[in-house]
Amino acid sequence: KTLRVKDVMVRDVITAKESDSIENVAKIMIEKEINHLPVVDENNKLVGIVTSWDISKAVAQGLDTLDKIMTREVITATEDEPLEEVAKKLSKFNISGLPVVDKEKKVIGIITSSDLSRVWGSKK
Amino acid sequence: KTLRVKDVMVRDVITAKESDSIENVAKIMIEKEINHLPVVDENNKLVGIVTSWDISKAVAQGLDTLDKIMTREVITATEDEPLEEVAKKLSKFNISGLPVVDKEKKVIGIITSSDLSRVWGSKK
Ligand SMILES: C[S@@+](CC[C@H](N)C(=O)[O-])C[C@H]1O[C@@H](n2cnc3c(N)ncnc32)[C@H](O)[C@@H]1O
Ligand SMILES: C[S@@+](CC[C@H](N)C(=O)[O-])C[C@H]1O[C@@H](n2cnc3c(N)ncnc32)[C@H](O)[C@@H]1O
Repeated sequence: KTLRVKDVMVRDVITAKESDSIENVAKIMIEKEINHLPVVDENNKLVGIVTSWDISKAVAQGLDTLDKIMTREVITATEDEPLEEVAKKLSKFNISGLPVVDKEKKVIGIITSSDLSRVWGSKK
Repeated sequence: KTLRVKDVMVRDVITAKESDSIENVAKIMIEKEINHLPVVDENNKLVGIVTSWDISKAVAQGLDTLDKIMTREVITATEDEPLEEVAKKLSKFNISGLPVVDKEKKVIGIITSSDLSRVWGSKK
């Protein structure tokens, strides 16, 4: 059976708002032990993504607001996509996580290279 | 054929020194687009690891030296290990990269969940 995004994705997604400070975003990453935070608007629609790599960019370049470090052109997945499709996108864009969105671009999950390595590692 | 760490690992490892500043470590991550830096001594022996997650910790907790954020008890891989073994370790310790060391604990490579997802994603 081909495994799909919906079989593996985390559904309880921790997100950020555009108005959040860099410090608060960093605190959430540390508290939840995660690296990827989709940024959403008040309707839970995807407007960007911020990762711990972006926090490093803030430190490296002295940037002080989320707006200056978040990525707005987000590569996403849909829940019916096969896992191989996710792996191809991660590799092609040199990224390690994809927000999963519905038809209205609402965030319904997230899937990372750590999820893929866990799933494929245990199937052997 | 069982794929092993040596078949997949990156051999040209970018490392940090314990005396490096948090800002300089962040600059290397941004310049090289990486998240994991093994920390080595003058003999290239592994003494710790620092990731972009640790840089987020510095921001979240106002920590100002590498010594305060790096991890010293490092989970590593050896080049003959099967990839499944790497995946198990990453999942068990909730981490996303392993320095590859030789018998003298010298760093000879690095392997991440992104490498595993790329390799297993393309084999299907
Ligand atoms: C290009 S990657 C390079 C570093 C490393 N390979 C990694 O995966 O974090 C870092 C950048 O990718 C962006 N990024 C991460 N996930 C993304 C996604 N799903 N869509 C678009 N950009 C993303 C981050 O905002 C960050 O600016
Ligand atoms: C526990 S993980 C949690 C966040 C996320 N799961 C990740 O992979 O970055 C973050 C911590 O793991 C540590 N770490 C990363 N790779 C490691 C390794 N190979 N051995 C020991 N600790 C490691 C980092 O220094 C950081 O303090």
